[in-house]
Amino acid sequence: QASQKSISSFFKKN
Amino acid sequence: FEARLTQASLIKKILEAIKDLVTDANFDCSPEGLSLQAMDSSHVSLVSMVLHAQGFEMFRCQRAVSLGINLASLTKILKCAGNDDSITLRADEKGDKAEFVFESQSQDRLSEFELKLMDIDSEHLGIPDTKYSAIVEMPSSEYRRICSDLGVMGDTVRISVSKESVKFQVDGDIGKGSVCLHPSSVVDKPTEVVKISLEEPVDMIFSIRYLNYFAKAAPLSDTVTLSLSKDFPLQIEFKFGEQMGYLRYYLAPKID
Repeated sequence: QASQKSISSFFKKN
Repeated sequence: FEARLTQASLIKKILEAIKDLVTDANFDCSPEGLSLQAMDSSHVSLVSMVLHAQGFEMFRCQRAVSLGINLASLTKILKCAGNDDSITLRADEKGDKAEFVFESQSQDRLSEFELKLMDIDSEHLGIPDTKYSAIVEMPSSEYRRICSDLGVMGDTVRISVSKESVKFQVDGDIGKGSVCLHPSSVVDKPTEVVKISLEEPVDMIFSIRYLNYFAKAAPLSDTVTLSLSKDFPLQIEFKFGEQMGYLRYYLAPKID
């Protein structure tokens, strides 16, 4: 089963 | 802030394309244009919309202002606009309400609505300029069909891009299926083209449910562009025309 990552773990907070 | 668009249908379609994914969002007005960035409630995907100032019939913004809008409320108001109506959006510096004026093409019908704004504390994410490994351009109707067809078979889709093809594969409880598109060799209509530009082959897994949410943007553009890089969010772009702007979705990959 593939696990889902959060989008904010890829893009830095401004 | 005051801006006027000739065709209300553009805003109506943008809203249709994001309202099932995002509940509340800040519409950021600046002298450059109108933009929106929001994550879905599960923080798995990100919507980024830009409408350039030059795409408007009239655009005036002295100072940047954020309009916090509940998208279900905005949908109710936009239902009152005809597709061919022009739409004027106004907000003052207090930023506690926004005004919408819809005017028919013949200018014999004018309707005005006021929407209460809300304070939305949303974090703005920086999306880096990315050189993607694989870029696929295809008709948006084809994208919508693939997502809808494969979505009945399973929860996830494996997207594999090579120089020769882009393949969408689903493996579910009742069985499995795939759709494979090859780059067009004969081009009759530019809007029916499948194009692949490849740095290196990619093979990634994504949630079909989200790809289906993004397919609601198909009425905005004849073509859609999918950009992929290993272990990085998929970017799906619908352009509103050359100078107008775009709607982009980002979806975090599923990791095995």
